[in-house]
Amino acid sequence: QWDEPRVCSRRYLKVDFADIGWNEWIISPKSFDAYYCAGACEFPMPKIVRPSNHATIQSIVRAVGIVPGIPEPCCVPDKMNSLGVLFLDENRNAVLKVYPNMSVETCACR
Amino acid sequence: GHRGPSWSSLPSAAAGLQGDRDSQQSPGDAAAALGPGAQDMVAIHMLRLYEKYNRRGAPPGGGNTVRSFRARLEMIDQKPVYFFNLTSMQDSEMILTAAFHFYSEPPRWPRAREVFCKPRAKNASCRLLTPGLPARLHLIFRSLSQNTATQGLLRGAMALTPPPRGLWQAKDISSIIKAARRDGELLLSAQLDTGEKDPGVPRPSSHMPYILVYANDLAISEPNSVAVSLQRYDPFPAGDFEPGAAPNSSADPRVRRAAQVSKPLQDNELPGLDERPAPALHAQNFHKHEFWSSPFRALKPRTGRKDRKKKDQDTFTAASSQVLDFDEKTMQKARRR
Repeated sequence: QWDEPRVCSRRYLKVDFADIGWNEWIISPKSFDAYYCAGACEFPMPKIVRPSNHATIQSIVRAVGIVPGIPEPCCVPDKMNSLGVLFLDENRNAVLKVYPNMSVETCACR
Repeated sequence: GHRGPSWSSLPSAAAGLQGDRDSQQSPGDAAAALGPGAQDMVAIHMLRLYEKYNRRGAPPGGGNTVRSFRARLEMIDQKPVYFFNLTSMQDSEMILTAAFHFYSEPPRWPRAREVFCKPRAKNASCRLLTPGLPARLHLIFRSLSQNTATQGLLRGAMALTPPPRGLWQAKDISSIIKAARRDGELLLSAQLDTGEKDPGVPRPSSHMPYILVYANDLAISEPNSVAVSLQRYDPFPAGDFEPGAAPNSSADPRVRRAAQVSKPLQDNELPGLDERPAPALHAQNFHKHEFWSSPFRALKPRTGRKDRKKKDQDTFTAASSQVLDFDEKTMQKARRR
């Protein structure tokens, strides 16, 4: 954990469908690399966190402290990948669906 | 036509299934998950489509959804009729193409000729025994309305030439499926009529026909779309607002998608109410009901699902209700949703 970067970045998360109770009807994959975003979006934000213009302004306002209660911008998924899932429907027929935004490719401060 | 692959051909599928997205599963495992009838063509076909998507990243059939439908065999007038229940298709799924996959038996006459006519015995008696070309196959589709037991509306018929050997074939039935769906008749029957009085014993289950529907689900880009088809336990079980109720304690772990509404909607709260500035939130917690007009104030605190259901029925039957007074059609639609 101490090696985890403090700045907003993508972290590893493997999701096993059995852990969330979906394995009864999901045939494949049994698990996938979902990743997640975590970390600070502190002023000054480096380019690597790909801040939106709004996030840049928000972080400045927060750093200056002129408006109380303004939080840091959020560290959220920026680019995401789809995932094909083969599962059984209610009638136990096999269905293949390609779900968008299932795993994180990059994170950003927004 | 396409040949029916055997399970020995699945090592190629294994490579796709054991890619970086899924390092734990072999095709055998996946087939086992498909159930006891897994070693049939539809299971193999779906696994191959999945493998192909994982390998190439190209959406299957140009859309984002492929649904398979297994046949249920029934003998009607001593002839096999295959029934398909297509009702699991979602309204948001726009059908791109649909195909009927079936196994064509080889015609029976070549065997008879082989018996009576040796390769070089082309005498007159042998020629007399040759019964001529085999009869054409007729593939007939009918749709059935869910509430009727009648044979159903003829949706399409096509004549096929039997292949010289047993062979899996596919026929485009996009127009048939689209028309059946448009008319709301999603119970479909298919009959392979050989013209013979006694078509013989039905095919083994591994040769059962199936339908594949390639579709583009327009709702898949909606937020939380994965929950619609994959999250099958009730996120708000019956006792969620009752003291001592455990989360996710619904008796039926696989509830219909109708239960997958967001909490604000279940609470009859206006979406976005929580987005007001922070100081206002505190006041909102105590005076939430003041945002509502008078008819909603009459609503009593939430009750359990069963009670709510009973209450709905009461509301429906009692025309004098002061809370909601929808007509029957609207209520039925609401319940379905």
